[in-house]
Amino acid sequence: ILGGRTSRPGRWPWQCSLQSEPSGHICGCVLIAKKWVLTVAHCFEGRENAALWKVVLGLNNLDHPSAFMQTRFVETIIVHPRYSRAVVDYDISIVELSEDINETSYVRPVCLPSPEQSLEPDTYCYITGWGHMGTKMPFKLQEGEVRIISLEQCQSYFDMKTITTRMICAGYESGTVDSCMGDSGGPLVCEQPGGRWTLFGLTSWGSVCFSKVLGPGVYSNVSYFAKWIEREIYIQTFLLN
Amino acid sequence: CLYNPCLDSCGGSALCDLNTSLNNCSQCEPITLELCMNLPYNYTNLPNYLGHRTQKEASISWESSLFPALVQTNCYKYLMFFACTILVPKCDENSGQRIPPCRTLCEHSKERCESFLGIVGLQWPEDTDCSQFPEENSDNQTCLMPDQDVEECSPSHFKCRSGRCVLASRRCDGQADCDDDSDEENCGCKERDLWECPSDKQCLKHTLVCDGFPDCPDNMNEKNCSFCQADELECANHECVARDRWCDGEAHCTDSSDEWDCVTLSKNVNSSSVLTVHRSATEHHVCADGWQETLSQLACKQMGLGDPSVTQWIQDQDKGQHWLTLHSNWESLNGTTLHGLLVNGQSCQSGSRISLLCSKQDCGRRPAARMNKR
Repeated sequence: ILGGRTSRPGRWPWQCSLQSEPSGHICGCVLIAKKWVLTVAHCFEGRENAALWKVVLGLNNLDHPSAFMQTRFVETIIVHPRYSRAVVDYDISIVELSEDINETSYVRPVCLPSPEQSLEPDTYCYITGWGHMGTKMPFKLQEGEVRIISLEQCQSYFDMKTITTRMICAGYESGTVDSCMGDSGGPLVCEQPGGRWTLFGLTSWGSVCFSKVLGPGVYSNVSYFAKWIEREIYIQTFLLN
Repeated sequence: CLYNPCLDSCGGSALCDLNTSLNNCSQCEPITLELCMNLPYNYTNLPNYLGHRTQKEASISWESSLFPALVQTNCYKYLMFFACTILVPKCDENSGQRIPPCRTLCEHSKERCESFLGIVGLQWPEDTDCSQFPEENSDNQTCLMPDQDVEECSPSHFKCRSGRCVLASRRCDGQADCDDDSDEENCGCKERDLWECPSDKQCLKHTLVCDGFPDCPDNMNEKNCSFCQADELECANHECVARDRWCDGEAHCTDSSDEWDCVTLSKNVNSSSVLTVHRSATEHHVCADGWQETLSQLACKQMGLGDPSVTQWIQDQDKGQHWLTLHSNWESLNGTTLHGLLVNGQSCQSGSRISLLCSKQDCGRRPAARMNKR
């Protein structure tokens, strides 16, 4: 996360780290139910085998295992069938864990939006992750507040790419707070009335985050995929077992 | 090295020529950089002249955005060709060596286009110093010059009638970018060999029609995709399944869509929510005979909700209502869905149906900040 700040432990209990040996942390991910995590499809490019991955929850410092940490192996990886590697569209995956997590104040699922729920431009939300800070890779979880911008405005930053309704754009025009490499798959969450946090985006792509020319971050639009997520979990839980 | 990337035995080349022996990796790799897919050569050798070690690195580089944008200024006819000779240099398949652009091609590109960068406060990429490239026809080394039929625009560009290149994303965006406006002509879906949504005139690739995912606001791209018999129903992937096999607890569509959304809660007049099963795509109430709390839990879980908070038996007056009752030894069935445990055709002794209230999944709550005495 560029321009963010270190998070207090337990502040984002749905944040998880998708890890693969020997490199350890590869991508962010988000807990949405006791046995289910969301992340983005491009994290699995070249490593589609579930046995290569594990998910770590309840973490704040990647380098310091904590008493609240829970680790699960990956049982199933469901990549969206329309995922396009070339244009990074339909960039979303569902991961089934090998067993339920224990719900604690440090490990808790986020809410999913309904298909009708959409984010208005100028809404402020949070992004979190262990991705590049511009000068270094952090060990401690970083967080930053970003402002949602319209798809039209977002398209004007990216000549070579098409911004689709499967995407959300966020970031200040000046591009101070932004997601970066290693944040992919992590959450863009917004607080709802009543204090509940809902997952509206998954960090997906953007301009080269520490180059001279900055642009907004682009996130997979979770509302667009809400029905697909619900259905895939239903099929995997009730029809395939 | 047959199936895995070559490691350092090939000097860091990312790919291995699959049909050579273990240690004899080719230096050439097929060009995959979309920007340079219409060059007169198909193989490249990395690192390139900008130091990028892989084509992926080249694809997200600053230069891969800079040159296509600069091409639009029409500053030099062969600028895109030059850009590609340094992003994915030609690989000589015999020697495995890189073939550089000729110095004159570099110098022409720089002379005519550098000033455009200056206007917006940007610089010509530092490590494209032209002196590193050989003169044309120097005795012992070949170099690349564009021939007559080289494509001036990359596949990511649209070629205006005037010959200028504009980014393909600018085609039919409602704003003329070509000086002759040709990028805003023939913009109908049919002219572009695309499929048109009747409701909002959105253009879709033909591959998106009838693929099981709705794209038009009225889902028209997923209509009229198959012609099932009168006693059949259409699956989401447009196969046909007999109506009486719909929601019977077993998947008959290859995408299992005959078993989706089979159990729902429907509101009745006194606003309690009645458990409803859509067997054969017809609404059935569930008879309360032999009902147990574990079944309420299964029903709520199957609908993606939290634990059941209220289970009620409601006397049913509606004689014409369809019923499903629990299978006589449902507890020994190994089905995992509620509707797979129900059968029709039995009478409902209690004459009561099940009404259910499920709590919402608990989610999105953060622990309250702890109070610490300082």
